[in-house]
Amino acid sequence: NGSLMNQHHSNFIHRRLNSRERREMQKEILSILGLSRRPRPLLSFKRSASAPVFMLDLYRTMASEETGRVRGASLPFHMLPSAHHRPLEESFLSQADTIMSFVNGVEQTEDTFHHKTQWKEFKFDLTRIPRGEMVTAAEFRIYKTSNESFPGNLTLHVTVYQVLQEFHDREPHLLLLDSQEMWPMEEGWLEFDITATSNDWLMNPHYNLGLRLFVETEGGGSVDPGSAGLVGRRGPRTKRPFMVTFFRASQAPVRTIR
Amino acid sequence: AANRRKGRKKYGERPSCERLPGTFGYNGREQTQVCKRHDLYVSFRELDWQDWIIAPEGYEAFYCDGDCSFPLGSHMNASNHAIVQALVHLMKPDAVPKPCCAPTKLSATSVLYFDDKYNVILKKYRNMVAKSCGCQ
Repeated sequence: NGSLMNQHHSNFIHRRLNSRERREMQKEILSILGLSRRPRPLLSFKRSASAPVFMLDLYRTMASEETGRVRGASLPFHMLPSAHHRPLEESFLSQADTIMSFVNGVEQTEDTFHHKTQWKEFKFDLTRIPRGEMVTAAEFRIYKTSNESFPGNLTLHVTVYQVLQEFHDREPHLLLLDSQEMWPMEEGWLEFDITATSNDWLMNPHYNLGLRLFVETEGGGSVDPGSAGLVGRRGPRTKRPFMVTFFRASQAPVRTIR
Repeated sequence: AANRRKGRKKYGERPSCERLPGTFGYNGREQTQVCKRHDLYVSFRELDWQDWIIAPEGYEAFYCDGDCSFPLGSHMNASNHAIVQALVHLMKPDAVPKPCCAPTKLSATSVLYFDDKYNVILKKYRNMVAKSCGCQ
């Protein structure tokens, strides 16, 4: 709202700050934000990526709650809006003190010519979690595009596992986290609950070996996730997979010493 | 304490609260108005932070300032304790300060920003925005 912004700016500091005052002010506000320094300059195209767009939608919902307005159905729920698929963020948003999205650091795809089973592996760096925060929910989000090369009524099962232990000479130990059904013609975001895994990774960062995703037919046949329409880190920026985690401040908040 | 007394002209001029020299203290003139909420919009754009702070464009900080002088009947939102504080200040002006002009109701604000690794953080800062002020 332009008029509102003009009104704000008319009330903004009545004189220009000199450079020292400006630096001091920046330092003070960074301290409030809990940052030791400002993050490095950001490339503008990063803003249009899937995670920032999703987070901006959450921000708008949260901001409307703070200003006392009625919550709108503005959350980016694109796929299967049935009660069974209600995403975690709706119930955890109001309780959350911090929500973080994590970009996918590494994405490996299994060599389909040498293995019967095809999968994608994703890794997220959770080492930068703010102190004094507890995970209340976490989800892995991956976009699915429609694919006409499969029969429309074919049911595909998407399953996400946590990699528990890796070996050089054999398959890793995996822990089943969540699974969903999808159909070739569907398009939208798939959400997988990885709350327990996030807590595990926070407590034991060296166990963070990533997630592994499989796609299978009802008969148990393995399907390449990419050909099934799941978008990876090389896909369009607005549809790349990411992870989102909801935190709540612990009872004894950690305060920055100043 | 003796040095502090030297600077004071007469009894009753002790400020409502200790005024610390701070970053936001660029308004040096004496405040004679009653305790109330003032606008302070901190623009992230003015700070050249629009590249890493996604939202909001600025922060409606607000602050409380003004005088909490006896009698407090004219002051809206004066707490019962503020009245006691004002009375004791009248009896012992050197030892006991006036009531403070401070926020009586605070609300949260959220900030959405990037970190160094292009992760996005949405953080709710509780008790950050002064919704109302009063003498306490």
